[in-house]
Amino acid sequence: MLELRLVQGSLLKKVLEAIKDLVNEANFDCSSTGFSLQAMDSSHVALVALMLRSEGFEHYRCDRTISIGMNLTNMAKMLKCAGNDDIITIKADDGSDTVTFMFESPSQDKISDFEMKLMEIDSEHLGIPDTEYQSSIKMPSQEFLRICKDLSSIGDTVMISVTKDGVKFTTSGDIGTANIVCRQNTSVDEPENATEIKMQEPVSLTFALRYLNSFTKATPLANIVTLSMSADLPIVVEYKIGDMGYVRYYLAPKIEE
Amino acid sequence: AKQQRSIASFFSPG
Repeated sequence: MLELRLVQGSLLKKVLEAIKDLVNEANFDCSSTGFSLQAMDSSHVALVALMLRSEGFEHYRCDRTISIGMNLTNMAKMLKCAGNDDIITIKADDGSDTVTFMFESPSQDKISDFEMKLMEIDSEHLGIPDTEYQSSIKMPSQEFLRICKDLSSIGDTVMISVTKDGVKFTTSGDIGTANIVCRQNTSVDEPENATEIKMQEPVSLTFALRYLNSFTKATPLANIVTLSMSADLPIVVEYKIGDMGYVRYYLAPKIEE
Repeated sequence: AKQQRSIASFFSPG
């Protein structure tokens, strides 16, 4: 028996919008720790890891660790029917091949339930080690979205270079080249407008912009995004979900063979 | 030219 009640239902709506374009179907893993997911995109270049910790739910019942396979496009369709202020409850009975999403309006005058068919999904789970990254950048998520969007009108890939002077985003295409440099700026009114650069070692990596653009679908979840990079390793693009968890995207760099 | 590696090649299964 699984029963998860999330008062801030809009978070789940935003999570689905953040991952459904990258991953079409995935297993959600439910344990006493929380509701999580790890899935690769269809071309196996990017990976998304979601965590919604059990403490973040108003009610969290998960009798045994289970994995429920869902089509994310269909799940997003159902969650779109929930109001932004609605409380969302996810329910699944043991052995059932369906999951139920229940939406309650804040004043309890409208209660809807949507039942969705589950799927059997074969998925490969990868072990992602906790790593100290050589460089990490915290910046406004809107700024990162803007940079990815702007650069993808010029080129297909972006080189992200971190030095002590700042972080540089470089692209080039048929029409020319573009460089955007963001410097550390922590002397701002609001912490969410700050850009903070931590650098143990300078790092420079190249990535396909279309994936980074897809990751920015998570922008409504968080004001701040963190980019973590080490030489020859995937970049981690992290959006925190309040204090209950995160969406992390991992993207393999393009490497000179 | 730069080649795109798969994400799985960076992480161990499991």
